[in-house]
Amino acid sequence: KISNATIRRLSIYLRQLEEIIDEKIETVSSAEIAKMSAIKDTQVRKDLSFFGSFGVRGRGYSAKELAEKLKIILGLNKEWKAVLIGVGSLGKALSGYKGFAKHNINFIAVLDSDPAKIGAHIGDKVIERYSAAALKECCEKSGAQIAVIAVPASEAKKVCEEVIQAGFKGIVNFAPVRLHLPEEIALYSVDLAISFEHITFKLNRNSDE
Amino acid sequence: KISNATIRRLSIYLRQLEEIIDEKIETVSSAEIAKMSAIKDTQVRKDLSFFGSFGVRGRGYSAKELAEKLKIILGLNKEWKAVLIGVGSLGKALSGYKGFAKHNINFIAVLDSDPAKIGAHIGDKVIERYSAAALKECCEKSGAQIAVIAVPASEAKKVCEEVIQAGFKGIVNFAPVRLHLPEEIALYSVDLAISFEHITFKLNRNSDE
Ligand SMILES: NC(=O)c1ccc[n+]([C@@H]2O[C@H](COP(=O)([O-])OP(=O)(O)OC[C@H]3O[C@@H](n4cnc5c(N)ncnc54)[C@H](O)[C@@H]3O)[C@@H](O)[C@H]2O)c1
Ligand SMILES: NC(=O)c1ccc[n+]([C@@H]2O[C@H](COP(=O)([O-])OP(=O)(O)OC[C@H]3O[C@@H](n4cnc5c(N)ncnc54)[C@H](O)[C@@H]3O)[C@@H](O)[C@H]2O)c1
Repeated sequence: KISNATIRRLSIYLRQLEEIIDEKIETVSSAEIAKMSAIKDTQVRKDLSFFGSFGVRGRGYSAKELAEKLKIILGLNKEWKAVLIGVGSLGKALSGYKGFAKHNINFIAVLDSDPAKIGAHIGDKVIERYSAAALKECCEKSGAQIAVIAVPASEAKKVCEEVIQAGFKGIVNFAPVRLHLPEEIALYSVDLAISFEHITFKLNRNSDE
Repeated sequence: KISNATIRRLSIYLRQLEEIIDEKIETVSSAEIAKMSAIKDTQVRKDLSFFGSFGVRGRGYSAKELAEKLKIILGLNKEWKAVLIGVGSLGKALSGYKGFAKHNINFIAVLDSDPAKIGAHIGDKVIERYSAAALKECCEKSGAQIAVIAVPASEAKKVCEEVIQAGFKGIVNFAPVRLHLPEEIALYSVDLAISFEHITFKLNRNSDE
């Protein structure tokens, strides 16, 4: 089982490689990737060889080939259909975010339980009524694989269970609740506070010096 | 210099410890923290001893004491004043998010450049006109330490430079641009795509088996 920390490193390597490619650099060493990513050289080489990428001794890696390989590993060469559940402030922002399309993630439906919102337009989509049946239809008929949960914390656990019952295997959760799901469900809980802790850690440390 | 990966691990340990504390468990071993966090036991012990936390041989750590220690290290025992720049869909969601107050992060001002938005109310705040001078005032007079950037990608670099000139030392950036800032600035760029890559990586892997 690959840990989240490992997957995150792969995402980081990819982003560094894309930056290198933009600068028209063709070859890169693991030491350079390590420096750019702020990750130990031994870890970089371990990760890349684990996923089957062997650099050329004395030459390093081809930045383009390695980036392509990472994209395949991260599933970025495929199309992904997602359903957005909860079209409040956050859901509204997520549904309009152009960045998802760049990663081949496309919302095929946006669902909410608020009668005042159902039927309203958001971007080019119509908000549909949330129900276990609607979820099933998105998963089975429309082939959606990923459910994005942007409902209040009090609702998230129940929505999560219904999402799994509907057949979804992937969940990106934004609600601040701890979810303990079956092993086979790919879950990622976005915790914006962690982003802020990176900052307060450093500001705190600098003020102590 | 402590890497982002290390800080993230500390945040994860803290969350696992809070869960343990909620379950009224008093003592925890590094092996248990490792298992709950999906991080190697050797790494957990290395991190905790680096930050001065020594468990009791044969007994493990006091969950409450360790959590308190991590909170101090992560700066969570302090109050932080933040400024939000860009009150579009995402900014609106961020300004309304109750989760920040729980982490002692308080938006003391929300700024935008759109005349249609300036003067409008958002929650209990009034949107003020964005300018380098306004930033300086927030930083110097009001003591804001963290700037949260939620403007379009095309504006982010310039806003970032003005934020640094105004004296901010911490930035949480949501715009999808690569920012290369001076070492002394604590920067965290939130990349939601990384969250989705955790899911597509796993869904991709499962479909290959
Ligand atoms: N706003 C942020 O920046 C932010 C950041 C991080 C996390 N979050 C979390 O994301 C979630 C959404 O935040 P928000 O600010 O958009 O809240 P919100 O209250 O504006 O939106 C919640 C939406 O979910 C809908 N909803 C409630 N129960 C539902 C159900 N069973 N099925 C379908 N839809 C349902 C509501 O009708 C509403 O439209 C919350 O859990 C919040 O803690 C928000
Ligand atoms: N919407 C999302 O879920 C999401 C997710 C990840 C990242 N992002 C990124 O966050 C940013 C904001 O996204 P959004 O969907 O809210 O966009 P938006 O266009 O709705 O909002 C941008 C806001 O920034 C303001 N602005 C523009 N230039 C400014 C300046 N110089 N100073 C102050 N304010 C300025 C605009 O007036 C507008 O209110 C974008 O860079 C986007 O790529 C958004």
